[in-house]
Amino acid sequence: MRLSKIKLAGFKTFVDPTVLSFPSNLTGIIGPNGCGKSNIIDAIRWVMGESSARNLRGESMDDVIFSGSSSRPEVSKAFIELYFDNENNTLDAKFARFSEIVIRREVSRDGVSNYSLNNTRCRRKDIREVFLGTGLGPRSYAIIEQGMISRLVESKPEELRTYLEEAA
Amino acid sequence: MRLSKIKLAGFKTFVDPTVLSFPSNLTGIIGPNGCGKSNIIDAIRWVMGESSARNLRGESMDDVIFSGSSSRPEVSKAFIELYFDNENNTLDAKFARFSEIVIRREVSRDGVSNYSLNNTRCRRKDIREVFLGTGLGPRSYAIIEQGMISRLVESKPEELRTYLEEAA
Amino acid sequence: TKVKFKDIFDQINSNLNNYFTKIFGGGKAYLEMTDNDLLNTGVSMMARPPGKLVKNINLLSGGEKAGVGIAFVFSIFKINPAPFCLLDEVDAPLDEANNARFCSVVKEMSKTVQFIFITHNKSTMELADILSGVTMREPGVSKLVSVNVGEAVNLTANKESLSR
Amino acid sequence: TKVKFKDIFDQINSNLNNYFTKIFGGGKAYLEMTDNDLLNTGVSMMARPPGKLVKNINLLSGGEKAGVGIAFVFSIFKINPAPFCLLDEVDAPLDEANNARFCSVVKEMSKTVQFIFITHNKSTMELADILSGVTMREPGVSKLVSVNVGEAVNLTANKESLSR
Ligand SMILES: Nc1ncnc2c1ncn2[C@@H]1O[C@H](COP(=O)(O)OP(=O)(O)OP(=O)(O)O)[C@@H](O)[C@H]1O
Ligand SMILES: Nc1ncnc2c1ncn2[C@@H]1O[C@H](COP(=O)(O)OP(=O)(O)OP(=O)(O)O)[C@@H](O)[C@H]1O
Ligand SMILES: [Mg+2]
Ligand SMILES: [Mg+2]
Repeated sequence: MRLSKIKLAGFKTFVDPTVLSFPSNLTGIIGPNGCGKSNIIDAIRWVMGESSARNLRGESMDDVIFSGSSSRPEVSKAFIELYFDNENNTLDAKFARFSEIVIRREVSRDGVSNYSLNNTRCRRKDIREVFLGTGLGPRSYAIIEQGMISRLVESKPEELRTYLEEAA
Repeated sequence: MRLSKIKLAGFKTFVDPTVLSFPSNLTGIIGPNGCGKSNIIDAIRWVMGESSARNLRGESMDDVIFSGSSSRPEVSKAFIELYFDNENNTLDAKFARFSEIVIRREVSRDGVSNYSLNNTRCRRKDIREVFLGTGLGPRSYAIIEQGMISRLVESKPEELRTYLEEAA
Repeated sequence: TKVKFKDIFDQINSNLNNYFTKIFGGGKAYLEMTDNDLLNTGVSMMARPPGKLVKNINLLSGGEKAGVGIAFVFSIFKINPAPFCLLDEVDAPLDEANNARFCSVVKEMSKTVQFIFITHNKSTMELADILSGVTMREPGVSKLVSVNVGEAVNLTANKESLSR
Repeated sequence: TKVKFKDIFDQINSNLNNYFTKIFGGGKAYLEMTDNDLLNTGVSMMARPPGKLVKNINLLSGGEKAGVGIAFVFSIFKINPAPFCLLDEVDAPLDEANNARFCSVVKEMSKTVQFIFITHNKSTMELADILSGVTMREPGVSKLVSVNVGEAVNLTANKESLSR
């Protein structure tokens, strides 16, 4: 299973629908300060079920919705879609019949989120289940946020233990 | 008053007596990872009275003494001297008669520190008094440690207030 | 279960040392258990850059801590390779020599792991097969542009063109 | 005293905005009091890079936060210039355009303030009148070498020579 592309709309600074594809195993993302690079990482963690506004650098869950700029008004909703290529089917037998897996999350100003898996509405729990055992999740060792790599070695012994357990 | 040079001996990776002078107002310090650049900043904060081992990245106060390397044994004491040029006498009237001010701190393996001011033994309190009103001190706004600049804007309102009070 | 934890611990421990020596060109790094009870013990990390006798991992420098952190993440990946690995400016604290070794480890791992990395560092950009530029020509609004590697190295030299 | 605090608050507030716009080429930054009681009120900071309507300072990016932090420190310096200013890799999160503006602010302030700065960034090195290189030819032991700016820019391109 690999991530083939991400679709963003209304999410933080990605107000217009945007598609970022990942055809190769070495994709670099560059750009000036504040242009939206880390917002892409936030988007991936959000669609995978991140439920803490603080972990998305906001105060409330609707802080992820585009709040306007000098030339644009705020919008009322946001959605993110992750497209996974499941050709070699590394997921649970339950998902073997899908050659592509699309997870989607959308949110409106009232803070209520809807999840869906391959266009079928589902719960947050179902999304977590897709990734069970793969090491992925909103706070997985596979996603290193800006400035966190040096703090990893300063973690407490019980925190380091949970990383080992996730790998098991 | 300006900092004219610093002398280090036995302090962290500066085991051999070393003098770093600052003849100009724009001094850059460069070098590979782990070579000792931030240790110089720790040395300046330590001699000005820093009393928390954790703020010096150690566990106990003797962690600042050179603990050995693959080719050298550990040493038993460390000292740092800061030399200030006080020609234009910006300090308190009490120090007006000194054209140069040298503050020194030394520590031995038992963790006991001795301070001196222009070669005369003094207390930590006396060192703090030298810098009163100048904005300097072990945790002053004038010393930005590695990785701390972005965390400054995330400080709590009461912490930001203390910065303003220090400036007063 | 106890056996499984011990097994994982040993594997990650040996991988950690492997990746650490690759990134720093020597030295050693290892994990320690803080308690005898395998089901509850904490795990602590220790690392010694080449030629140093480090007493406490917190004494390491910013770049050394980043290098150890990267080695730790990669050592978990080796046991349980997640579908992708997202790195947000992990190379910022590294000097050029450590960064070059980090890039060659990533290149090696990219045979089996999908990497997506954010960087301001020209030599890390050269690692990418594909570069996606994010611009803000319209203030406050992100847009994507595709950039080729050679062009990018020039672009960052003159950031004006990406941010205008 | 109340009057003194209000006076300091107003001065730092206007300096903050001044330095912020210098580093980001526009936008605005300001302080707010969290309470009416001048003797006990907390202080919060707000910053808006050019063209953005930021609701909460925590949403800012890593580089934007570093820029605001630098502007805040410099705005205090303007009121009470401490004898020296020590900066340890504050330029690491900045892109080239913001870094260039940061360097010109430092150059301007260095007329009255003594700066000592640690950096891995070649364009910041060029700001220095004097460069001190720290080497570890003998592992674990720091030694100083004096380096001229032109040489340094080459040296970091080939860090081997500084670390060997
Ligand atoms: N809901 C939102 N609506 C509009 N803008 C937002 C929203 N949330 C965050 N932003 C803006 O996004 C910007 C931060 O973007 P991001 O952190 O992705 O930058 P970056 O490209 O990673 O920059 P750096 O190189 O400095 O790390 C901030 O300027 C912030 O104001
Ligand atoms: N008491 C001590 N005795 C010997 N070595 C020490 C002592 N305290 C710290 N060190 C060593 O100093 C090194 C850290 O140095 P420092 O933080 O100054 O590096 P740096 O030049 O700032 O590097 P970077 O560019 O990565 O930030 C570590 O390798 C640590 O082991
Ligand atoms: Mg970022
Ligand atoms: Mg350092």
